[in-house]
Amino acid sequence: MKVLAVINQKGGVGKTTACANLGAALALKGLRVLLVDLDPQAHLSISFDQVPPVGDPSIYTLLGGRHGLVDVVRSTSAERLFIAPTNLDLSGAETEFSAEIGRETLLRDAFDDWKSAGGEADVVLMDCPPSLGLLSLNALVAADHVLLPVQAEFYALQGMAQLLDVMDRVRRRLNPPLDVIGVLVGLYSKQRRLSHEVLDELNRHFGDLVLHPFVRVNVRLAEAPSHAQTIFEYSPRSGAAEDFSALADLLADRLGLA
Amino acid sequence: MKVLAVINQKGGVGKTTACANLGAALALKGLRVLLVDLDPQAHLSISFDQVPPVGDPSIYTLLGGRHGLVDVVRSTSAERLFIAPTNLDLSGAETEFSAEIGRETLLRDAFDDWKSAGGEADVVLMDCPPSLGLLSLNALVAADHVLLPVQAEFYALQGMAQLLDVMDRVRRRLNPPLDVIGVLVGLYSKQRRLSHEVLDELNRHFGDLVLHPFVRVNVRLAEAPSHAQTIFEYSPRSGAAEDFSALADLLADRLGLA
Ligand SMILES: Nc1ncnc2c1ncn2[C@@H]1O[C@H](COP(=O)(O)OP(=O)(O)OP(=O)(O)O)[C@@H](O)[C@H]1O
Ligand SMILES: Nc1ncnc2c1ncn2[C@@H]1O[C@H](COP(=O)(O)OP(=O)(O)OP(=O)(O)O)[C@@H](O)[C@H]1O
Ligand SMILES: [Mg+2]
Ligand SMILES: [Mg+2]
Repeated sequence: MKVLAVINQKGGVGKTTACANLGAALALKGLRVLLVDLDPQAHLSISFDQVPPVGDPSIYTLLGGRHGLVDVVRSTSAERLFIAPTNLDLSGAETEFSAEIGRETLLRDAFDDWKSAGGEADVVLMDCPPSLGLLSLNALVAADHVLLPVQAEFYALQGMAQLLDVMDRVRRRLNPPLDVIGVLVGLYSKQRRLSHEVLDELNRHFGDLVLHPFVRVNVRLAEAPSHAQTIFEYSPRSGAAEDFSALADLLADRLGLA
Repeated sequence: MKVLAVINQKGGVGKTTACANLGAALALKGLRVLLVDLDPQAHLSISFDQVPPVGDPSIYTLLGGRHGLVDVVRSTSAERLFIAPTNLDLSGAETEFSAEIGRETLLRDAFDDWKSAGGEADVVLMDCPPSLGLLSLNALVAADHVLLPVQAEFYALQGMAQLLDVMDRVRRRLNPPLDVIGVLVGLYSKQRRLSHEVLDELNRHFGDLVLHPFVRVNVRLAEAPSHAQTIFEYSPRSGAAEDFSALADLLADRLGLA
């Protein structure tokens, strides 16, 4: 089982879009995929129309110790694609769990319990909120690898140093093998002059880690969630479906799951 | 002095872009404008090339009580446009100040001290991070009004109920006169089918509060910050400059400052 944190504290760069569609592409290739919604906005859960009612098993009740992952995990309309959803209660997590002993390890423990009770997946993708608070820290501690969605815009590199610094500290104190498996460039459009400057910079910093192809801007990606569909159900022959399918091939290869 | 919180917990909807360019437009109309950077990513500060070195006066040291607003406020290259910048240290605020007595009122107190020491501005725009944590709460407590940037996308309305609910609680317990002064639609493009459905819904929920014109997608808005310029310096005759200028007229009118 390979656990990936899909994280970038910059807002609106395509984290949720990458989780939903990369997850779907990996499932289509025959892998068993679990998506985990760690964002209190619950956008990943909403885009699969799987928001649990308040009090029902969710990532929020999981971190609070009331349910195990086996209670939270649900199937989606796609074969081999599962989701551990959340609801808006999760927005209380930062304050509620900040005094808990081992507060950054709650999610890792839940995965361990799930695995020893027979839970299994080839790949886990955790959708993170646009911040580096307790929920994102839980993801970084539970993760084997980090997938960094970025948008080729001016701010893209500003936050990178801070994120890499946080990763360093997590690596040193809580999760030594944590590494970056890839940088996924989304919302890409060739015409933007700015994109090329930023891409040169990304290549300089990350080299081979920059995954190809880039995910091109495609309005169907923004439309699909309103129909509770992934791009493979909503517009299977679109450029966006091609992009995510090719990225899934590359990622599966890098994870040694091809 | 009218204090506005520019807030939406959805990431990447144009909060920072609105603060920088609306602020610049209001200053061009003769108003004295203070921009406040409450986002630990410090993007507003970066886009004016005004990120204070660690330990220098910043929003972080202000909330920690080491400096007053008079020490933090700096001028920008534009006349009548000032900024209270921050640096990345602010990302520690959520945990560091969460045990402080009256933790949500730290910023309001700082404004009160600044005013009684002679600080003045016609309009204050506070750029909020993409979350509803302690920093955003400080903005909601210090604010007279809320300006809601939204993107005409599927997720736009999902988070609204939660934000309005948080505003309700702030209004009841800490800041009774708080209201929504306007909804600012950004990253708008006519061709997107999805936009029209969402706009109908926004109009139903917010009616007259939806500000016109919408800010059209324009790559120059994304390029300007990399030159530490607002749209009025970078591309003064662009559609984007027109959009923000017209919005500034409308906002000044609604604030009774025209
Ligand atoms: N390649 C793309 N083409 C067109 N629209 C896209 C693309 N990728 C993402 N989007 C749209 O851009 C918006 C932001 O994407 P998304 O919500 O996935 O970002 P995020 O990083 O998860 O945001 P947040 O920081 O709020 O969690 C959404 O409306 C999404 O549908
Ligand atoms: N009207 C527009 N046309 C083109 N690009 C835009 C427009 N408005 C914003 N952008 C770009 O979209 C990206 C997101 O905008 P911005 O950073 O202002 O959003 P934000 O809500 O402040 O994000 P965060 O949630 O991370 O604070 C930036 O690259 C910005 O330059
Ligand atoms: Mg998201
Ligand atoms: Mg911002």
